[in-house]
Amino acid sequence: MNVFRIAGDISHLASIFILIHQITITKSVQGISFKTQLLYSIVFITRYLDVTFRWVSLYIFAMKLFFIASSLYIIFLMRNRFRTSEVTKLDTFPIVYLLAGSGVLALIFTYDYSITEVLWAFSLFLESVAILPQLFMLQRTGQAKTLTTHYIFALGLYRALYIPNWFYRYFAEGRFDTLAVFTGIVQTLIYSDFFWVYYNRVMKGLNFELP
Amino acid sequence: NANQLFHDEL
Repeated sequence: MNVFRIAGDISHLASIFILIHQITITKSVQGISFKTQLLYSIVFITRYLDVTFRWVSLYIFAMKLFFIASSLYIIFLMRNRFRTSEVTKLDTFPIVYLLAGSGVLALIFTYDYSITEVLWAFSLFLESVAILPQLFMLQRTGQAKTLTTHYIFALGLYRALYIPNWFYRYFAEGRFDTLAVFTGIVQTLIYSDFFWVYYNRVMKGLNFELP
Repeated sequence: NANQLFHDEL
């Protein structure tokens, strides 16, 4: 474990706590894309299936369970506790294309034709684009609550921090996971516009508003 | 690359 990976994982945990905190204190899911949350649940379930048969470490085991459970809890909060029709109207990104595209790419680029490997590759492609419905929603409304922007920032930071982690692992361990690195860079690039606006407005104490 | 099949990251 290196510092980039630990910092990335902490940032990922923070993003989830920020989101749950926001939903529970405001008792509202306004501005949060259900579709993005649904995609993350699918990402975690398809990627962490191996928690049942592959032991890496207690850390990895606990984190995998946490990510699966918290994503399902968020889905539950959004669907059953604080559901509103206004939110659904703005959440219109056609995720079927993301799912289908990730499926096709996983079948082409998987390292091995086993169910778990194809699902693992699928989860990487899907994660790289899972934030798009959320960013699309932000684009439509033109502004966001500060907590929502902190959530998106922490989530983007997590993948951005994995990039130096992969450099480190390549030089220190000779390890290079082509699929993870490629999809991770794509994901970080998708966040780049958002990072720019976040830096220019939210970091300076202004509201998040798109020009 | 055999170690690519061992997924030890989140």
